[in-house]
Amino acid sequence: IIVVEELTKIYKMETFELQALQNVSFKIYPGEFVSVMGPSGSGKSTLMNLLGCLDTPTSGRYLLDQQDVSMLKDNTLATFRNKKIGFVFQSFNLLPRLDAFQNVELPLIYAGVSRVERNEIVKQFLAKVGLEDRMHHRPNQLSGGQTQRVAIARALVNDPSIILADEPTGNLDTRSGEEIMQIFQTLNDEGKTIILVTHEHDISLHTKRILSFRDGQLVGDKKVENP
Amino acid sequence: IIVVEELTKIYKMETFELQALQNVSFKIYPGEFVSVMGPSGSGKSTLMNLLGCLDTPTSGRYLLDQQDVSMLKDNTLATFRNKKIGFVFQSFNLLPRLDAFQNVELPLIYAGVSRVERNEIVKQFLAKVGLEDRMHHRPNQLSGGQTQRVAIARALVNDPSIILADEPTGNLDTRSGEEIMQIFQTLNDEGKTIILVTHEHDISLHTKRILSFRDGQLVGDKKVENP
Ligand SMILES: Nc1ncnc2c1ncn2[C@@H]1O[C@H](COP(=O)(O)OP(=O)(O)OP(=O)(O)O)[C@@H](O)[C@H]1O
Ligand SMILES: Nc1ncnc2c1ncn2[C@@H]1O[C@H](COP(=O)(O)OP(=O)(O)OP(=O)(O)O)[C@@H](O)[C@H]1O
Ligand SMILES: [Mg+2]
Ligand SMILES: [Mg+2]
Repeated sequence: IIVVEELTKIYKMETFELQALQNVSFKIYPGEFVSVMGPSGSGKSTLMNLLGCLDTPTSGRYLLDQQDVSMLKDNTLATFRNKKIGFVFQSFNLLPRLDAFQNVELPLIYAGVSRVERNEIVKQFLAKVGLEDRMHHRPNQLSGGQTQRVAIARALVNDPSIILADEPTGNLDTRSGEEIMQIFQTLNDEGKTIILVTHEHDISLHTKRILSFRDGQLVGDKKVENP
Repeated sequence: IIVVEELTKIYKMETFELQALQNVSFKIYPGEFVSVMGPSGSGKSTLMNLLGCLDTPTSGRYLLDQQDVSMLKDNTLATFRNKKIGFVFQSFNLLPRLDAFQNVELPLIYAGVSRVERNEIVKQFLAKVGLEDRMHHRPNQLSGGQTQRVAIARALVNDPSIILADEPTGNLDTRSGEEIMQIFQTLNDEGKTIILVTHEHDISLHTKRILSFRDGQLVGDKKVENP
């Protein structure tokens, strides 16, 4: 479902070029549950932004569901992305003037879902992440972990076939983190493809394959024994 | 050095009152190394904001270095705080238009440190957190963990006697997290008082005492065996 070939991302700084990703190649099949690990600054979020069609590579190819993403025009790309991919950002990226309910509702509005149905779905997903009693809090009235959970609910609400989550448990206590992994596990059992960046070994053990990065390069790709 | 008595924080929402902290009392002596743990939403950041003099309690008393903080006027409070406390925020709170160097330099400018000296100190602290080659990147040109490390450097640069760190390793891989804990350990050996919020058990084992919270209340206070 995801094919990445020689994916490269270079940021042009004033006096030099910074190679954030260098010739990264791998394949991910439908229904896989993959973690992405590596040191701070090794290129994980850069990769996730490329996979999520939020950024374009400097060179290399990215095929999503056999479609070469670079061939898609902006609005086709946006629809393609909103329908197929749910993205949990490392820094959440919630809209500060909307409350939790409205933030989670947004992707459903873009997908043209009716108001009555949106109401149902948003409440259901906020309840899943334990935030039904925080629906009308805005992001600055939520704790760090609550904000993270709103971002997770928002990523799942359109029932995407691919979930990209960048450090989804970074601000969660162990138990809340386990609850989130349960949600991901259930989605994976339903056939969703899940790629999550994590620095926590315990979290990676819930997945079935670990892609390891260092200095912008893919340096490891192994199965998890007894996930 | 820190005495908290019946500290309470209530947020007034439209239809009800949310009790974020309820009658919290404890004492922390100079040179202690304490972790604060508890589920998402249990009041940890709210407590840290009160200890950091960034917010005022609804009721209760907070004595910092035997000074009742509620007695201080705004500018006295600000000077008191900037001199004594280094604060690492859960969401970093860097200034987006300044680069890493300028963000770390800011507390030194407020403290009236000369330009020549500031240059030295900022470079030294950015090197400590491994970011000497990212000095001129702005926050949106840094990885999540790099942004976190800039926030840590900024908190330490004025050599404060008290360090309050809210999830300082939440976005760091295990090794970078260990390097940060080494920095905190060295500062603690020098006599600094350190209070850090963490959800990671391994991180809490580096400290010597754990305060546990649940639903806004202090529910546990124990020593760490063999930190
Ligand atoms: N400005 C606010 N208005 C209303 N409620 C708030 C506000 N800030 C925080 N809260 C609520 O107070 C409670 C405690 O929040 P706090 O940020 O202290 O939690 P926390 O322990 O730091 O959680 P986390 O581990 O998720 O960061 C939460 O339930 C949160 O929803
Ligand atoms: N817009 C940008 N301009 C310049 N350099 C950038 C930019 N964005 C990221 N970088 C650099 O690219 C490298 C990879 O960043 P990336 O965010 O992918 O790392 P990461 O693996 O997600 O790290 P972390 O675990 O700390 O979140 C970093 O060294 C970072 O400084
Ligand atoms: Mg990242
Ligand atoms: Mg918090």
